[in-house]
Formats: sequence, C-alpha cells, structure tokens
Amino acid sequence: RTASRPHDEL
Amino acid sequence: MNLFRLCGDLSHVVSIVLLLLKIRATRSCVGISLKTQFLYLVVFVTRYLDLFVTFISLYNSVMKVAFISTTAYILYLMFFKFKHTYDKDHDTFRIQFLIAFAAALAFVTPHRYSLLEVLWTFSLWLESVAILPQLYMLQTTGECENLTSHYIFALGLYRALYAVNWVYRYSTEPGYWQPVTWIAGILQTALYGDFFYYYVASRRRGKRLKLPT
Repeated sequence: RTASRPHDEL
Repeated sequence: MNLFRLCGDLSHVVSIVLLLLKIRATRSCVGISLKTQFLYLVVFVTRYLDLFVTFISLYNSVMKVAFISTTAYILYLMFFKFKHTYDKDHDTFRIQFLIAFAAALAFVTPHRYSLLEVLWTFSLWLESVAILPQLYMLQTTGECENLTSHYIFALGLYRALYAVNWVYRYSTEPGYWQPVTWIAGILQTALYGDFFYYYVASRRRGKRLKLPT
C-alpha cells in the first residue's frame, strides 16, 4: 500500500 | 480536520506561546536548550518548504508560516537578546547524531524520491528526536521553572493528540495510510514517557518539577 498524499497535516 | 488534530495543533501553538512567555517574562532563557530550538527550526523549514508548491488550506498555510516565524524569533531571542542567560554548559547533547539518524532514515523511507518528499521525511524523523537535547538538559539540571515544564508538557501532548487523530482518521477515512508519520510520531511521544510521569506527579503535589538525577 502506498502512503496517501499530499501531506495535509502539520 | 477533526477535534483531536485541532487540539493537537492548538497544544503545539500553546507550547510556543508558553516558551515565549517564559523568555520574555523572566528575560532569560535559562533551562532552555538552544539545540532543540535549532532542530525545530530545521524541522519546520525542511517540512514546510512545500508551502510554495502545495496548497492544502488557509489554516495549514497560516500555521506553517507561524511555526517557522515564531521558532526563528525564539532563536533570535536566545542567540542575541538574552544570550548571556543561555546555559551553554548544560546544553551538551551531540545533535550531529540526531541529524545523521534523520538523514539516514530520510533516504530509506520516503514515499517516493523527490526533493520535497525526502525533506518532508527527514523533518518527520528529526522532529521525533528533536526534544532529546532539551530532555537531556532537564535531566542534568534536575529542575526547571514552571513555565518551562508546562512548555515541554504541551509539546509532548501535541504529538500524543496527533496519534489519537491518526487512529481516528484510519478508522474513518478509507485509504488513509501514513506509516512513516505514525512510527516517527509514536517514537516522538514515547520519548516523553518519563517526563510525563514526573510532570503529573509534581502537579499533584503542587510543586515544581523535579527529576531524579
């Protein structure tokens, strides 16, 4: 499984 | 955005406000690790470079700018304005190891190999250990001012709340999967284990935080 993107956290 | 994440962010903001209050009210940065603050600036700059290429929300962008600028301001206060109060002799943790640790993992664990992704991953790993010089300093001096202990507590609470947010998102958002963020975040929270224990114990006795040395 690939990581979900884009980074929406700080 | 959920309540856990929002409270985590607010806790992070509160921690920075507490640190600024401490420095400005006492006109001194005694007990604060310049090395940890420097690492946080590196963390924020390397992570939030995406400010110029990715837009998530106004909230995210404002927070990114706020984190970079307040941390730069803290470093300015420590490095120039109140430099004479900086406790250099107790701030002796070797941060080269932390930077090497984060750099090594950044090359092994990014989602994909682009400059921004590698830097983002580097910042996650570096943030996870950036508190160590501060905790080490606290450990060698054994005691700190109330505001300083509140600052470290709020900082630890922030990542702990993020961890709850990850569990919540994982169970409610199909496809939400961030293994590197999770592992680095849990490592970061775990490093506060001892501190949390002594902090809560000192609050219950209504006394200043005191660590066994």
